[in-house]
Amino acid sequence: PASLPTVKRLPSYLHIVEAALREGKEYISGTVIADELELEPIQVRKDLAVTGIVGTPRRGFPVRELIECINSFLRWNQQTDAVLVGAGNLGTALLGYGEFRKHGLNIVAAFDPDKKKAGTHMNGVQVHSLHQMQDRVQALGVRLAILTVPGEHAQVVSDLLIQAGIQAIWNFTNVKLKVPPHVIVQKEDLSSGYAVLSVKVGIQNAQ
Amino acid sequence: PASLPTVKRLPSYLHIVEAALREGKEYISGTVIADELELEPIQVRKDLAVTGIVGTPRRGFPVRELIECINSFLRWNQQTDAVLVGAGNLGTALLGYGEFRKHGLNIVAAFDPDKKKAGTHMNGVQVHSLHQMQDRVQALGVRLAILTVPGEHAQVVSDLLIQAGIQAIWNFTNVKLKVPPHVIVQKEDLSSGYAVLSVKVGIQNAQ
Ligand SMILES: NC(=O)c1ccc[n+]([C@@H]2O[C@H](COP(=O)([O-])OP(=O)(O)OC[C@H]3O[C@@H](n4cnc5c(N)ncnc54)[C@H](O)[C@@H]3O)[C@@H](O)[C@H]2O)c1
Ligand SMILES: NC(=O)c1ccc[n+]([C@@H]2O[C@H](COP(=O)([O-])OP(=O)(O)OC[C@H]3O[C@@H](n4cnc5c(N)ncnc54)[C@H](O)[C@@H]3O)[C@@H](O)[C@H]2O)c1
Repeated sequence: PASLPTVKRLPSYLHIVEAALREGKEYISGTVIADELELEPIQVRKDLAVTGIVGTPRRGFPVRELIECINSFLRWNQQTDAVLVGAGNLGTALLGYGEFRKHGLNIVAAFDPDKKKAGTHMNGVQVHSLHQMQDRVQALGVRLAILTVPGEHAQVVSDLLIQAGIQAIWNFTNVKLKVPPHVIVQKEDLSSGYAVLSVKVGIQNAQ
Repeated sequence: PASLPTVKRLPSYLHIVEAALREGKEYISGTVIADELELEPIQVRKDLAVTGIVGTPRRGFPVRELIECINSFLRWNQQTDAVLVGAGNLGTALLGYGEFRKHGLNIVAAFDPDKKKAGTHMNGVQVHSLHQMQDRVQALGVRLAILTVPGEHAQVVSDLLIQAGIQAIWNFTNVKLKVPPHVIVQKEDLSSGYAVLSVKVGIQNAQ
């Protein structure tokens, strides 16, 4: 299968190829994509190869077909139902992000213990109280959960979700979750991006 | 200097060592940190070495000193002033995130063209209209900007910021910014995390 760095680069390629489609282009070359992202053309061609797309010498890749291949490789042409737990600052931002819906992520319900939030709708998604989480996750047969609760509640909430049948967690908290082997955890860590930025700014200041 | 993957791992180590301090521990070993994160102990020790910390055989690293060394290596013990541009869903979430302030990121002002937002305060930060951005950035002498505007406005806003003296941009949009060589851009891309998650869920379903 494809390496993680390859998979991580595909959304940036998709973004550029979709722009080419909007501009009415029929073909796009690996070199054009590489220049836009300051990558090596050979790297881009190797990455795109994992999606099964075949390019034509001198013309490049057919734009529509390339979009289809990337979306299908990422399974972004299929719908994945998810629940979101912790409808606070970050949770609300994610509920409002249309890009995810475009890529098949369908958040069907949110859960939060705050009495002021339970029973409301945020960006088209109904927020329920935490007591209803396990019943609703089971009834809906949802397998994916987005975790945006405060760190100190992350492990307990994750255990409840897994008991209710959740098999994959997109973890936005800064806690390393202990989960059984069959459960996938994808950690999204803003602080490591901020760490890299801080070090780069430090080097810049030292010059 | 340290490699990027090493820098990216340091915040997770810091999180564990800070928890050890709260539990009253005086020393912590590389192995304990490694086990918590499912990493190799030798990797953890190599990473920590870049911060200048020295461990004691059989006891490990002194907890208070290790926290100090990581914070100083990341420059998280210094204050960095920043402005945030685009006080929408994501911008508001970032303004409300106390973890950043703890690590020295001091957002001094936000800017947004929405008349309903300009003149308000969000989580203690004043939101100004976009017209005031360049003057205020210059007057405050801020060098770092957090970009959470819609993708189609990213490049124009980035050009205005750089003209006003900004030298580093934390880019949350999905657009590759074209900037002069002296400007640092750190891209934060939620869609690559979602790509990895989608592929892992696909493999899980296929089993
Ligand atoms: N805000 C950001 O920009 C940001 C950035 C990176 C990471 N995070 C992480 O995301 C998480 C949420 O951050 P936030 O800024 O949205 O915080 P927040 O306080 O705004 O939101 C947390 C929400 O979780 C709810 N909650 C509390 N206990 C709960 C429980 N036991 N089960 C379910 N929900 C519960 C609260 O009612 C609240 O609505 C934190 O773990 C934080 O570290 C936030
Ligand atoms: N919401 C998320 O979870 C999320 C996740 C990943 C990436 N992003 C990216 O972050 C950016 C913001 O997303 P959002 O969900 O907060 O959108 P949003 O529409 O909620 O917020 C955008 C804000 O930018 C302001 N704005 C519009 N034009 C502007 C301009 N020319 N200059 C300055 N501000 C301007 C708007 O008034 C609005 O307040 C987008 O580029 C999006 O792709 C968002």
